[in-house]
Amino acid sequence: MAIYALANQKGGVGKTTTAVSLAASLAEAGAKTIVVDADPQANATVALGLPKDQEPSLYDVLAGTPAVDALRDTAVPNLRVLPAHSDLAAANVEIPRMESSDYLLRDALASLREEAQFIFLDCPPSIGPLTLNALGAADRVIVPVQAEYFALEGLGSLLETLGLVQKQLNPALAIEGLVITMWDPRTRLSHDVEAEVRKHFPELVFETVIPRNVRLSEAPSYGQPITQYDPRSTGAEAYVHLAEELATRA
Amino acid sequence: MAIYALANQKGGVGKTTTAVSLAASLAEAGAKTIVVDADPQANATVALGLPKDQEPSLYDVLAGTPAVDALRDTAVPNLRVLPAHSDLAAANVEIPRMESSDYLLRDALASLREEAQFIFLDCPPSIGPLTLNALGAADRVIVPVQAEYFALEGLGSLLETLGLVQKQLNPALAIEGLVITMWDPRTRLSHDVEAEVRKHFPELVFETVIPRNVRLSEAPSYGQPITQYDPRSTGAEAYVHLAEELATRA
Ligand SMILES: Nc1ncnc2c1ncn2[C@@H]1O[C@H](COP(=O)(O)OP(=O)(O)OP(=O)(O)O)[C@@H](O)[C@H]1O
Ligand SMILES: Nc1ncnc2c1ncn2[C@@H]1O[C@H](COP(=O)(O)OP(=O)(O)OP(=O)(O)O)[C@@H](O)[C@H]1O
Ligand SMILES: [Mg+2]
Ligand SMILES: [Mg+2]
Repeated sequence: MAIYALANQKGGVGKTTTAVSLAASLAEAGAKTIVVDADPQANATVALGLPKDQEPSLYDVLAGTPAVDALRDTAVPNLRVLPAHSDLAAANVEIPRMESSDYLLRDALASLREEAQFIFLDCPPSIGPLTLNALGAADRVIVPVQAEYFALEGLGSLLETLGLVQKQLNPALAIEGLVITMWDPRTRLSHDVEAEVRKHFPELVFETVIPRNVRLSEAPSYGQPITQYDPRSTGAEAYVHLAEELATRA
Repeated sequence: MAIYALANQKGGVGKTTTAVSLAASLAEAGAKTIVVDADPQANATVALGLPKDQEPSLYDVLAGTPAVDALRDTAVPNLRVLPAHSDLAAANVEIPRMESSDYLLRDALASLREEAQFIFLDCPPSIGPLTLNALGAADRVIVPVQAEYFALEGLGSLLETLGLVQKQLNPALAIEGLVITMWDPRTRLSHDVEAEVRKHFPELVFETVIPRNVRLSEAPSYGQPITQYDPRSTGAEAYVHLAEELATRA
């Protein structure tokens, strides 16, 4: 059993898509899986077919509601979600003002560990209190790296930040891996970024590369993960491979 | 003369690319232009050919260094940049602790108004203290809307937030417009998103649509804006049109 945070302060790199698609792939394979949506945008919540701003949400859980009471079923067997709420944006201001606030989420999610084999925490695009709380609660962190220059350029400082988190906040946190996303075979840039990432971080990069696939960006508008929306798409197949790669490591 | 903030809490929608490309297009046309990089990721700084973490940076300006002393020339005539620094990440924690911190950036940038006709503030992907300070300093806000479902889905709540900012922080702030980015003629999704945005916000959307164009994502790796990297690309032409559209309104 492990809790995985999906984190990268660079925006739009595929954190939500990876959390939702990976979780759905593992759930379809029979593993009990939970997605915890720690982003006030609530993209993972909506991508799994739930309305935004339902209650109780993660905001309520941070305020004391038992996490298991906030879990909701999805259309995918074995997959449940702990939904986000726009009020979470206030948590970024409120968390730092509270006593021993670093481990609020860790303590709140402890009871979920018996509920699933895989738990994925989707983080917002920043290294603020919500993301730090998620990194404090997680056992491992998966970093989606979009096959673009800005995402590559920011990777060094992100790994430095994760090193600080390991030292000061959560010594047990391990980097599970970097997953290259939105890889486009037609562009030299994609090939260059992949080559750079494999050169500099050979032991951290997953074998599986997630291709750019429009079906992945269509799926959330139907509230379905890719495994249900279009299981034969290149996007779905890639996430199934990634899930297999993850499961064999676990 | 006007200060424009590029804001959207959704990540990866083209805030930096729009700030840099729009500024470069206006500068090439002879207008004195400044890009202020308010994102600790410092993507706009790097996209304009400057190293990250130079000093003085915007972090120093927030701490009292005169803004004009932090301006740097770029390879584009008439275009200067006020660079970001990774220390800005600390500003998100420090700003709320200071007296009357809401207008720190507004006061710090006041002296720049005589230095340029167009000033663009590139914001990080969040509605935290840095973005709120930028919205407090700006006259207008430009919202890049990626032609994708999540970006469309989050637009309503972003406009609500901007409404609150107008009421409580900066009554003079006007929404300059929504600009559709990464539009791909081959996908139904792009057409659907554009139709939805034009239907719901007809008076706010710019005529010009920015197409998905790999040359735009290659340019930052050379430290050049698109107008220099590949002036005949569809990306450069679209931003030149957008600049014309903006200038005729100004
Ligand atoms: N492999 C892919 N192919 C095509 N589109 C993708 C792929 N992965 C993600 N997308 C789309 O790209 C956009 C960004 O992805 P996503 O929202 O998952 O990133 P994120 O890192 O969670 O963003 P944020 O930083 O805002 O939280 C979304 O519109 C998504 O549907
Ligand atoms: N029209 C376009 N066509 C192709 N690629 C684009 C286009 N606009 C931006 N990009 C690329 O998409 C990625 C996201 O764009 P950008 O970084 O400008 O967004 P952002 O909103 O500033 O992101 P963040 O939320 O992290 O600040 C970048 O790698 C950029 O090079
Ligand atoms: Mg996300
Ligand atoms: Mg940016």
